Amino acid sequence: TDFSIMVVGESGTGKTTYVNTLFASEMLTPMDDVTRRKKQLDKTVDVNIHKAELEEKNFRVKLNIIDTPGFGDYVDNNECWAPIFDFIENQYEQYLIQEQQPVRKGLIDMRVHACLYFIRPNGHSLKPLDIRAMKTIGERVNLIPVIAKADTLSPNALKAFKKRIMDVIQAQNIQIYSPPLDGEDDRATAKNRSIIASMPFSIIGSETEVATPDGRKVRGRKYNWGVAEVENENHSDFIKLRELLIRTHMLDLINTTQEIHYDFYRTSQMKT
Amino acid sequence: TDFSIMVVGESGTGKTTYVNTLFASEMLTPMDDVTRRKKQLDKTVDVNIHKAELEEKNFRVKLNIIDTPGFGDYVDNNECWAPIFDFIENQYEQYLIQEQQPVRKGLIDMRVHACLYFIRPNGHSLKPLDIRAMKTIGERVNLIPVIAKADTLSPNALKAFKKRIMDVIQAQNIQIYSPPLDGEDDRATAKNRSIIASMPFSIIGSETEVATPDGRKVRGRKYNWGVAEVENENHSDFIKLRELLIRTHMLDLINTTQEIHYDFYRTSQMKT
Ligand SMILES: Nc1nc2c(ncn2[C@@H]2O[C@H](COP(=O)(O)OP(=O)(O)O)[C@@H](O)[C@H]2O)c(=O)[nH]1
Ligand SMILES: Nc1nc2c(ncn2[C@@H]2O[C@H](COP(=O)(O)OP(=O)(O)O)[C@@H](O)[C@H]2O)c(=O)[nH]1
Repeated sequence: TDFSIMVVGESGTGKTTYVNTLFASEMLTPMDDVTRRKKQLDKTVDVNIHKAELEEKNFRVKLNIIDTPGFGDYVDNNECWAPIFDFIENQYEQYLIQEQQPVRKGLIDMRVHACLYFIRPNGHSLKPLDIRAMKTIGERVNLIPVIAKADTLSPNALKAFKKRIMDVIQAQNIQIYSPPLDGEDDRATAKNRSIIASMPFSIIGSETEVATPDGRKVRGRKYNWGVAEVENENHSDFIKLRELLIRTHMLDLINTTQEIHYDFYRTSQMKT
Repeated sequence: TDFSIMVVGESGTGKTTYVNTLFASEMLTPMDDVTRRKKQLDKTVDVNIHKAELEEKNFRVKLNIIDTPGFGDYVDNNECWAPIFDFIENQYEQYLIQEQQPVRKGLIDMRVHACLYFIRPNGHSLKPLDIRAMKTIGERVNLIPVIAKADTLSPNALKAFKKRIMDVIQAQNIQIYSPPLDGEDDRATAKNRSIIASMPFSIIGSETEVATPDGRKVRGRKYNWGVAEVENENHSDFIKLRELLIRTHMLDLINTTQEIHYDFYRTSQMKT
């Protein structure tokens, strides 16, 4: 199975760390500063693809992580979401071409099944850049907004921030991924309701293991005043998001991509 | 004595909170989100002035805090530092006009004596916007870069971040305020060396008092894993910066503004 996750957000929002944390592997490395600045002088948004094989329980997943360095990093960020939107559509185009072959060999599915949009925890609300980028991207892919570096926000501030973001998402008609609520399995529906209630997910990422004051060894961020734990559900929604992406909703993300987003693209291409 | 401090930085960097923390007063209130977004639709950088009277020991200071909402908040932030630069020059112009009056009544000094530039703690380095804005502003005013929301960075990350910022400041020839090292007072010079060694100052701001795990009541940010204390010198440089601004270096900031920055402006005006 091919499963592709895209991470979008400004430099320094913790995307690389999050991906490393997610797969406890060294798939992506943070660019050193010289390279980062050089790219900024070229004013481009790159699309980098990193592949890995994931073995979860008894199935093998060919996981593709798509990183977009340069997004939102310039003084003038007009249209910086365009390369991302084009990339997503390109993947649909590639798939459409394969589907239209008379002899269909093994289809390679490089379509983006989930796009994690990293929101900066500024504590106020979405920025104009976030609104415009998410509005555009959300029309073509399963968009999952996440609050980056959630250890910046105290519990009450986080709760209020989540609410404000969801209010703006509704007011601005930004389409985001929502797990299905119309299934027959009551337990799954209840689970999905609780997932929806936690959105946008707040994440903490860390590439290191540290010792907590009470002596446990955990993946987390060690401050002079305590340890923010990645996998502590009172500290972050990291586990909720991982379950959704890799276990409970991978199939739904793949299906909705095919049946909603890809189908929309294919239909609009047929018209032209 | 008139003393004016300008705070510059993107929305959500904690400027309002910092000022409130600094004077434990309600001088500035965070704009509610509707206003904030309305201003963003007008794409302007405002300059808001808030006045207060400060009584420190036996002298009275007419303190002016100048806030610049809108800076760096748009999709296209080209030249967003220009209104700030113009404001600073305008204050010199106003002073020059007063100085040139035949009958000089009490001069009103609204010149900016210190400009705190709030750097986002993204963990990498200065953004292109930061570099261009600081380069421009630093030529006209005492520029003091500060790392905002320093509780986002663990001790090692903070140390590395400070070093990288200072390297870029040097490499880019950004002029920042530096306390004098050529005085006759050895103790003052030693103090100044240690101030310079801590730059850029890392600040934590908080409008609330909270209880620490060990039962003290402090101004700080309460997380599920501990309390980041504003006035704990192991947690932030808040106290260092406050001492510099309000006690030990207020006079030097006023003097350098007069003798270096204003003098430069006046001389260049004389030539034209
Ligand atoms: N406070 C905090 N810092 C983080 C977190 N995740 C990453 N960082 C730090 O933020 C900086 C930038 O992270 P990076 O993953 O390179 O960001 P990217 O540019 O979006 O890929 C690094 O110094 C990380 O250690 C987090 O969850 N909380
Ligand atoms: N983690 C952290 N959050 C802060 C700090 N200072 C302010 N904040 C929060 O950041 C958000 C924006 O702060 P505000 O002062 O309004 O920022 P401004 O837009 O620059 O004036 C608020 O939710 C504050 O509570 C800080 O030192 N650390």
